[in-house]
Amino acid sequence: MGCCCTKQRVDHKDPAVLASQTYFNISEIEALYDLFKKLSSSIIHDGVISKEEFQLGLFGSSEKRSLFADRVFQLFDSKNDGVIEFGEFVKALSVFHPAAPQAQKADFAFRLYDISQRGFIERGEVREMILALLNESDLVLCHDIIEVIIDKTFEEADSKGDGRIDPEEWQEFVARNPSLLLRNMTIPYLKDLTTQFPSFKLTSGIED
Amino acid sequence: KPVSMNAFELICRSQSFNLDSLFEK
Repeated sequence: MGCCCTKQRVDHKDPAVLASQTYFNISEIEALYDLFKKLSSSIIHDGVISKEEFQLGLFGSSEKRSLFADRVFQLFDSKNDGVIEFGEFVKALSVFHPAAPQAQKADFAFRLYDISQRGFIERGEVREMILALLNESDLVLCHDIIEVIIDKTFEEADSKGDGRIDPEEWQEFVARNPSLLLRNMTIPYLKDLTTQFPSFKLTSGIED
Repeated sequence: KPVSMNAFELICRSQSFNLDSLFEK
């Protein structure tokens, strides 16, 4: 088992392999490795990004709790071992590449919002996300308004009217208004990493 | 204004998860 894990880690760090699996070219993956190194050594220099390091990168604080940051971290951590390795980092960021298909972005967003991870989004999950949003921002909404927003959400997205949004309904819902519903799913910086970030070196190889 | 939005539009507009900040420091 140990050999298998070691091999997997090496493969994940191979820029050519990652380039073939993502929307990044080899130079961009090497540039991303510089960002990864910075994030993964911000608290403990161990070659992986912990949740605290991820929060530090996002918010400038490792203490700030956020439901959405937690969910994004969980989705980046595809092996679900509590840390983000470089391969996981690159593959997850690829979804946020401007060239990634809308359906792929919508799928990631669906999994992000499917808090209970049961394969559909229910009213309780939507309410939990709105409450988290209010808790994490200065926005104040009364209970009745929150319920109106949830009603509106399901009127628009739950086309089958069964009280939950399934992946098919979600894709149709997003396709009707992608600019509003997927606006956080594209990171413009990823379009041309190597010129946007001249401080990122185009190095000969990715070190261990 | 928020009442005219659905929940997901509200979440997106609030920038609750904006990964741009990973690249801004």
